Amino acid sequence: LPAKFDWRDKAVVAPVQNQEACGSCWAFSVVGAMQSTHAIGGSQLEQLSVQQVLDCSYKNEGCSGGSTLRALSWLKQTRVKVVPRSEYPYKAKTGICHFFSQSHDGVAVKNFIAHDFSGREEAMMGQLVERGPLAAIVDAVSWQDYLGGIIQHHCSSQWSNHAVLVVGYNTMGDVPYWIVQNSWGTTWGDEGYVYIKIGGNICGIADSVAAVLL
Amino acid sequence: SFREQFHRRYEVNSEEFTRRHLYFQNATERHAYLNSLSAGPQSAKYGINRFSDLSQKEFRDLYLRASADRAPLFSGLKTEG
Repeated sequence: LPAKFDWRDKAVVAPVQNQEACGSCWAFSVVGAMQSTHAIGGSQLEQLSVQQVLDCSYKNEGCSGGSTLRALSWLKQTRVKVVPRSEYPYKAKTGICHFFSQSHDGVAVKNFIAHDFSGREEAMMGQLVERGPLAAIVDAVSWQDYLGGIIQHHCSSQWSNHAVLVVGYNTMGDVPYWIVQNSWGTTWGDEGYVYIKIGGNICGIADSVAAVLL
Repeated sequence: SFREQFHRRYEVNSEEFTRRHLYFQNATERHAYLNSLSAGPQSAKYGINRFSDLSQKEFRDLYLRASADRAPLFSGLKTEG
């Protein structure tokens, strides 16, 4: 594995988004992974509709919350094509599901791989490099006050409550860390990113990690 | 200055101002605690941001809405599917 790896360097990570006052992190995380995997496959990086997943993934509860694995399971089962964001823009509110024909442009999930990498974060680094950005769930209670730097304390595992996108890692310095894109806008954290120490399953970053196959 | 920076509209001395002020004070106490374990230039820093006038419950209720479905333990490179 390379000592550091960042999918942003390959221009396959979309800009940081802002979920606003809507519990849609699970949809941002899944759609972020889809967008990047699609671009890694050779397509142009295109932002896809988070609102479509929010409205239509009936196994979840829209702005009231949801799970990345349930959203991926729904996307895989239904083979729904997620349309470009411009055609189904984000409203930060749960709405009525809009249907598109299968001939409509969009990206469908063929499969996904989900694992608990606790105690195996090096293997998780391998998955990130091999598969693309990873949808992960974390305990983000202490993130209310986060300004920047590498989180090494005050973060539990196995009490996950937030979904994010892991886009890279860096093991070059004294403290190896994951590079994580959040969906709280660019005014939060380091331009919308948070760094989490690798090893010890800090914030439960390795508890439930999914890669998308398109 | 917090209200100005983060475009808060509640009036000084209103009921909401009093409540938000209390949450803000609680946040600064949290920051002191969270920063107390920070050592080294790379350590995480905690401080005032746009969530500082939310109670911890409000923050959880608004932003921490993901539920966790357990995934199988990773046991090697041939376990996909």
